Order: sequence, then structure tokens, then C-alpha cells
Amino acid sequence: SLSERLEGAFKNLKGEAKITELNIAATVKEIRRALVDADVNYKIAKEFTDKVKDIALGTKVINAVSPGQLMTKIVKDELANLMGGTESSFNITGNPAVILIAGLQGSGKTTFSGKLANYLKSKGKSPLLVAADIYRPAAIDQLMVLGGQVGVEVYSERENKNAVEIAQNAIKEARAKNKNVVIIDTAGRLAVDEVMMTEVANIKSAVNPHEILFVVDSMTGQDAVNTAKAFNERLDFSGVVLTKLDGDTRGGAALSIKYTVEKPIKFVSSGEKLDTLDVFYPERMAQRILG
Amino acid sequence: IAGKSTVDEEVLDQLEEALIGADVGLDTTIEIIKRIEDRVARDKYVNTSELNSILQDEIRAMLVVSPENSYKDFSTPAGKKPYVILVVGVNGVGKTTTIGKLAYNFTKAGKNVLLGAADTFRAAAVDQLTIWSDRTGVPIVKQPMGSDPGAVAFDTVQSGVARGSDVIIIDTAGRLHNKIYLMEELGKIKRVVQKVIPDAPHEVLLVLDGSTGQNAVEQAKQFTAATDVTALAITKLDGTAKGGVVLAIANQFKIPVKFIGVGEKMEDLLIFDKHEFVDSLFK
Ligand SMILES: Nc1nc2c(ncn2[C@@H]2O[C@H](COP(=O)(O)OP(=O)(O)OP(=O)(O)O)[C@@H](O)[C@H]2O)c(=O)[nH]1
Ligand SMILES: Nc1nc2c(ncn2[C@@H]2O[C@H](COP(=O)(O)OP(=O)(O)OP(=O)(O)O)[C@@H](O)[C@H]2O)c(=O)[nH]1
Ligand SMILES: [Mg+2]
Ligand SMILES: [Mg+2]
Repeated sequence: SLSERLEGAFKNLKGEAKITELNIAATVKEIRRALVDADVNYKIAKEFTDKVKDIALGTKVINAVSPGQLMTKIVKDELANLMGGTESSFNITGNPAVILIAGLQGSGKTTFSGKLANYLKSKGKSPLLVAADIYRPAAIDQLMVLGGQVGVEVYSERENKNAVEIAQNAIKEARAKNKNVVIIDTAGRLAVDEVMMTEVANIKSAVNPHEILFVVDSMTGQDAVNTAKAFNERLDFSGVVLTKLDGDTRGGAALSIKYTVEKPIKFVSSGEKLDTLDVFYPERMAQRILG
Repeated sequence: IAGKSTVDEEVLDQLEEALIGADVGLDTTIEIIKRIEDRVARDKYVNTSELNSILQDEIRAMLVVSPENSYKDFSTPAGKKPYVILVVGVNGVGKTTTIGKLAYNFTKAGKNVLLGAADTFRAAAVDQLTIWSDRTGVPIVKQPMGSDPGAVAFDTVQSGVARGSDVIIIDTAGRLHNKIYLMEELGKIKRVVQKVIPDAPHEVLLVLDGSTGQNAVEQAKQFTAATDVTALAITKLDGTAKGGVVLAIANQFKIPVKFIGVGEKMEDLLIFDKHEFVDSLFK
């Protein structure tokens, strides 16, 4: 484990000794290594470990706590702080409240939309799901099956090739049918696809969402920073959703993304069934990233 | 001119950053750097372009490509008819789309293709593959959602043998490799296929998302343990991700990359080329 490895790096430090530049060098290297292995962005891992070094320097090593354990605690606390920090709210007041779901191909948006609808329904809301992915084969069918499984209506227009219009029409439909939350599922898109990024930016300006959620696969590697930045620049999203956390990836992308865009991680998805929508626990994520 | 026999620290740092940034991973990056240092100590280099070609050489050497099992021209080995490809991988990586692309390419090369919709679990999975079958004009074997995937695979292979298909491609549900019962299901699908054709599947194609980080190594490990993966396909390389994790996989498991996905249309599949791949790592 990391704390055991850090212990090894600190083996000559005991009693009232202080953590100094000399005895910390090997430890900082270990921590940076652990973070990069966990898919934390290379540059961010360096900045993070520099910060941890500053916090640790001058700290006295109390007899009861080993330096390795102390170091691990500093790292974990700092990680949890970084990823949790701001109290995150979820704005679903509006007539209707509009939630826009966006992200790269295959990240889990459609499945998450179904889960979110299920969750909001259990909280007493009347959600409407919107099938605004007009490209992927059987995308509308997929959302309709999920809507059927959770008892939530799905708005779609099979013949309409204009996603912005579909979203606008869905809002009108929601008002007509007294639905108070509209969840708009969109097509997966690359951050470098100018046409598609413009489409989702147009959907945003057309429907003025109360929440824009960036759905990201927790096993994403170094590229997480690039895509999060690009989506944030175009959409200024209000929150991040981490998916497939039921896998065994360490999930360092979560740190990279939070560090880069400073937006809260509002939900995590840890399974394919529609009842597996969870709250994000920063301390648990920190533990997971450190391995 | 006396050549340099060691590489500058600064150059090594830049190299380390580029490789890790491409998801090559720490261990493999350290190994590549060591190989370069050994090579330079032995052969010396005069300028940056020489150093670059040493670098590219060493990285290419890690990639496994055996000429007999590459799909140049989408040909299949003689005497293996029908040639059965089982497509596996974690959720959302691009298996179904890759199958659509393969169907298109094999058909264009004059092969008779048959698809098997053995993802009977995920919402609209069969509908999705059916659209690809329509688009490529290729027949498909399917059963209602919830059916046993092994039964669909069995059905597909039997049907392919009966109709004289050249290539059979079987789609499976996405599954995380740490879910033991799902990995066992995959092993069972493979055994069922073997019942019809003893040396099938001829190819077990693990599809990886090009933006996946180090977890791809664990995916390769677990999927190989369950079904003996014989080839990799890396998708979504039309984005900014580099897919460098295949170097770590090639280094540890010697599994060749055969295809790369560069888009969502049926034409967006390329046969893996190690020169182009290594070039793109540094773009
Ligand atoms: N194990 C697991 N699988 C998930 C999770 N979330 C989604 N999936 C699966 O991931 C795959 C992709 O999910 P989708 O909801 O289709 O992803 P998407 O982002 O809508 O995909 P595109 O619309 O093509 O961009 C499916 O097989 C889902 O069942 C999760 O939290 N855990
Ligand atoms: N840009 C891009 N998108 C791709 C590529 N390959 C697949 N996709 C997209 O990725 C998403 C998921 O593709 P699928 O084929 O459904 O993936 P899958 O592995 O079958 O997913 P599950 O069956 O749910 O596990 C779709 O939106 C595809 O269009 C690629 O090479 N480039
Ligand atoms: Mg979708
Ligand atoms: Mg699929």
C-alpha cells in the first residue's frame, strides 16, 4: 500500500524529528508515482505533490504516528479536500427545471439519464426524458426502453434531424403535461468536433438549463484534462458525473478534472441497473486513487 | 563527428512527459527510456533527428505485428471458413460500432459476413446491431432480449456454417472485467462456439477505448484470462487521446493491435500501422 511504501522511504526518521527537504524527496517521488499510476494527469500530479510537500515540511513527527502514516494522511486529506471542497447543490426548481447531459461517446450519458429520472421521480418530481441524440443507431429506442423501466415518459421526434428543435419542443411538451424536470440526453461527441460542440452549445442557449452535467468515464486517462477543459469552455457546465465506478480503475481522472475546471462532482454511477446512482464521497475517492 | 553517447536530462524529461501524457504509463515509459539510453550508449547519435529515429525504432519494436495474422485487404486465413471473430470489452468502448465497420469492410472485400447479436442484456442492443446489419447489407442472427447469449452465439455459428458464411462476427454485452460472473459468462460463450467449430473463435478481439488510462492493462489481463484475447482494436483515436496504453499491453502480454477506430461511420476503421501509430504518439 502507499503508506507502507512511504514508510520505507522514511525509515530513518523517528521520534521528535521534523520532516525536512532531505528526508521527503523519496516520499514525494513515491506519491507522484502513485498518482500517475492512478491516471492523474502528469502535470497535476507534480503540482499536487509540490503542495503536499509544502504542507508537510516542518511538521513534527509525533511518537505515536509513523512518518509514513503521517504523510499518507496529509496526502489523503489534501486529495479529499481538493475533490470535495465546495458544498454541491442540485438545482431542480423551474417550470420546468432543465438538465442538460453531455460528454464523450460511450461515457454513460443515456444510462445516467435513466438513473437520474428514476432518482428524481423517487424524490417526488415528474421528470420528462428527452431523446436528443439523433445520430447513434437506436439511441431513441435505448432511451425509451430505459424510460419504460423506470416509468418515466420519453419525448422524441424520430423524423426531426434538429436536436436544438427537439429540445425546445420537449420543454413545451413538459409545460403542457405538467412535467417539472426535463432531462435532455444528447449524443456523445468529441471535444475537437467543432460542428458537434456548436450543436450542444446551441442546445444550451436555446433551453437555458438549470444544470449542465458533464458525464465522464472514470477510467479515462491523461486525456481527461483536455476534454473537460474544452467542454467547460463551450458549456460552463455546473457539475460532473463519474461513471463505471463499479470497475476497478483508480479513477485519477476525477482529480485531474476537478483540479482543472473546479466544478463539483455531483453524482457517481456505479452499475448498469437504473437504481445505482450515488452521491459522491470525496474521502472514498481519495482512498481509491491512492490505491 | 564524434556522436553523443548519453541523452541530455532535459530531452529525457520531455520524452517522459510526452509518453506519460500519451497514457503509455510509468513502467513502460521507464523501460523505453532505458532502452534508448542503452542504444545511445552503444550506437551514439549526432543530432535530434537521429535520436528521434532511435526513439521511434525502440517503440515500434515493442509493438507486436505478425504478418500472418494481420487483416491486410480484409482477407481471412485459407481453410478457416467460417472465420469466427468474438468481440469483447468493457462497457461503451465501441464494440458494436466496430462490428458494423468490420462487416462493411469484409463485405467490400467480397466476403459473406454473418453477425450474431449476443448482447441480449443492454437496452436496444439488438436494435443497434440490426441497424448496422441493414446498413452493410449483412444478415444477422438474433433472439429476444433476455435470451441466453451462449444460445445466440451457438445459433449464429451453426447458421453461418449452414449458409457457407466466410466471416462470423459475434457481438457481446459490455462488461467490467472485475465482475466474475460476467467474465465466466464470456468463457461460456466461447466454449459454446467451440462446440460447433473446435478451433473457433479464430479471433477474440478485445476492444479498448482510446482514451482509457492504465486500467486498460487490467482489462487486457482479465479478458485474456477469461477468453484468451488474440487481438486488440483501439477506438476513438479521432479525438485527442493517443491510446499509448497499447504499448504497456504489448510489452506485458504481446497482444497485437489489429484495428483502430477513427470515427462513427462504417468507413472509419483502419488496419493498425505501427509506423503511423508511433508518429501520432508524438504529434
Ligand atoms: N458497469 C457500468 N456500466 C455502465 C455504467 N454507466 C453506463 N454503463 C454502461 O456503459 C455503456 C454505455 O452507456 P451509454 O449510456 O449507452 O453511454 P452514452 O454516453 O449514452 O453513449 P453514447 O450515446 O454513444 O455517447 C452501456 O453498456 C451501459 O450499460 C456504470 O456506472 N457502470
Ligand atoms: N468518435 C468515435 N466514436 C466512436 C468510435 N467507435 C465507437 N464510437 C462511438 O462510441 C459510442 C459507443 O459505441 P458502441 O458501439 O455502442 O460501444 P459498445 O462497446 O458496443 O457499448 P456497450 O455494448 O454498451 O458496451 C457510440 O456513440 C459510437 O458511435 C470511434 O472510433 N470514434
Ligand atoms: Mg447515449
Ligand atoms: Mg454494444
